Amino acid sequence: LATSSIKHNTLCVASIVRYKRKYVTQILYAPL
Amino acid sequence: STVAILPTSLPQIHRANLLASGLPTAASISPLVNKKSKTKWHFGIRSRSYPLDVMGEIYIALKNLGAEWAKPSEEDLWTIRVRWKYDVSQKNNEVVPDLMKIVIQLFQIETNNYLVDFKFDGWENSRGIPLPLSKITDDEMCTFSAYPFLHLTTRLIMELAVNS
Amino acid sequence: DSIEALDMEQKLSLTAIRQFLKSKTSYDVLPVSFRLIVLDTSLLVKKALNVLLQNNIVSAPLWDAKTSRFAGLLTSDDFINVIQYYFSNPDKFDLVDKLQLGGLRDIERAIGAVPLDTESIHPSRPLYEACVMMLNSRSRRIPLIDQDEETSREIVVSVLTQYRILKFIALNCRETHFLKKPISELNIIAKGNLRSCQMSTPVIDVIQLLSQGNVSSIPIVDDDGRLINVYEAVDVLGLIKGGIYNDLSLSVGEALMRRSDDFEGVYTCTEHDKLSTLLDTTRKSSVHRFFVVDQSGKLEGVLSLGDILRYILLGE
Repeated sequence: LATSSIKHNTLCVASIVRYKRKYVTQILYAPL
Repeated sequence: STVAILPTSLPQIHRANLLASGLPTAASISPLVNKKSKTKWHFGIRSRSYPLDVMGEIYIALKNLGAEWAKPSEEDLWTIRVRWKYDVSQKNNEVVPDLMKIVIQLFQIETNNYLVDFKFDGWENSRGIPLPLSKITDDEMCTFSAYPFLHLTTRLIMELAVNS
Repeated sequence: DSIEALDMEQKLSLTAIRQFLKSKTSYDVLPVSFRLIVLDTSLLVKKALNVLLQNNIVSAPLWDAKTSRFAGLLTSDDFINVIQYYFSNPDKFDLVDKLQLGGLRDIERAIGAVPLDTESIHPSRPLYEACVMMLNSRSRRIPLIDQDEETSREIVVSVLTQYRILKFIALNCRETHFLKKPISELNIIAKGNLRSCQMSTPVIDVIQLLSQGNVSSIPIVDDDGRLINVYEAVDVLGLIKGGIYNDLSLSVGEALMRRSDDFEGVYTCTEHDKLSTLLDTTRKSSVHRFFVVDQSGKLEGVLSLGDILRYILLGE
C-alpha cells in the first residue's frame, strides 16, 4: 500500500497492480 | 498548414488586454496557480512511537472496525493476519467472497523510525463455500481491483488517525 | 486526375485506418504503465475539485464503497450543474458547500439536466467498437471496465477519451499522412447557428449556453465577428475553485482571468487545411478542438475532435 500525506482532510492511498501485461497505479481519494 | 494558436487566447495576453481595457474587477482576479505539486508517496504509514504501542494502536483500531485476526505466533509478534468482512449488497445473491485478508507488518527503518506495511492477502467467503478455482490462464490472472483493499485501508488509517 | 487521385487516396487511407482500429483493442491504447485516479463518492465536491486541479485532470471515475462498485464519471458537466443549481437557489450555499459526489445525481435531477450516459466497454473489445460508442457518448469518455477474477466486481481499468484515440491513430497510422483533401470538402465543419458570445457577456449566460447546447466550448467574438478567445467547459473548475460562486455576474472576459498560465491557447485553422495536418497537430499538442477562421480571423465554424473521429469512422 502506498500512501500520501493527508491534505485538505482528504486521504490518498494507492496500489500498483499488474493488469495483463501492463501496470496500473490505482489511486483512491477518500474523505478523512 | 494554416493551423495556429490564437494569440489573444494566451492567458498572459488576455490578461494584459483586459487590464488595458480598464475593467475595475480585472485586477482583482488572479490566475489559478496550477502548482503541479507532485504527490509524494510513502510505503504504508510511518511512526516514531514505541513498537509495542504501535501494535496496540493497530489492534484497538481493528477491534473498533469489527475486523478479526489470527493469534500471532510467539516468534513473529510484528505481523498481524487480518480477516475483515466487507459485506456489500449482492445482486441476485451471487456467491461473492466477502472476507478480505490483509497482512499488516511492522518494519524498523532505523532507530525510532518504524513503518506499518499493509498487504492484500486474498479473499475468503464467510459461508465457507470454496472459491471457484480461477480457470483463466495465468496471463489474465491479473484482473484485480485494488479498490476494496484501498477502501478498507483508508478506514483503518482514519481510525488510527482519529484515535491518535 | 489529381482530384480523382486525391479522392481515391483519401478513401484508401480511411479504409486502412478503420482496418487498423478493428485490429486493435482498447487495451492496446493503454501505456505500459499508467495511473488511474478514482474518487470515493463520499468525498465533498469541493475536495474532489482540489484533487482534479492538483492532478491536472478534468475528469475521474467515482467509486461507491457501500456497494463496492463504480458509480460513473465526474466530469465538468457536473460542476456546470452545480453552478446552475446554485444560481437558481442562492440560499442553498450551505447545501452546495457540503455536497458530496454521491449527491450530484440529485443536483442533476433538481435542475432537469440530462444524466450523463454510463456506457462502458471491456478493454479487450476491438478499439473500433469503443470509437463508435464514443461518438454517441455525451461525456466524450468511455470507461474501460473488466471484472475482478476473484470477486467478479467491476474494475475500471482506465477511461478512453476522444483525444487519446485520435492521438493513438496519429501515432500509429502512417495513412493519416494521405488525408489530403481540404476540410471544406469533407462536410464536417460545424457552421451556421454557432453559439458564441462577447467578452462582456456574463459568465453565467455562457455557462447556460454550454449546458443547453451540450457543447464543451463557446467562442468569444468581437463586434466584427473575429474570434478573440474561447470559454471551455473545463474553465468552470477554475471558477468554482476561486469560490466565485458568489459573483456569477462576472463577465466571461473576467472569468477567463482565472485560467492558469500553462493553458496552451486556442487552436485555429482555415478550411483549406487537411486532416493530415490536424491529426499531426493532435499528435504533438493537447488540442481540444479547432476553430475555423477566414483570412481576417473571422469565425467560420468549429471542428471538434468528435467531428474528426466521426469522419474517420463513418465518413465518405
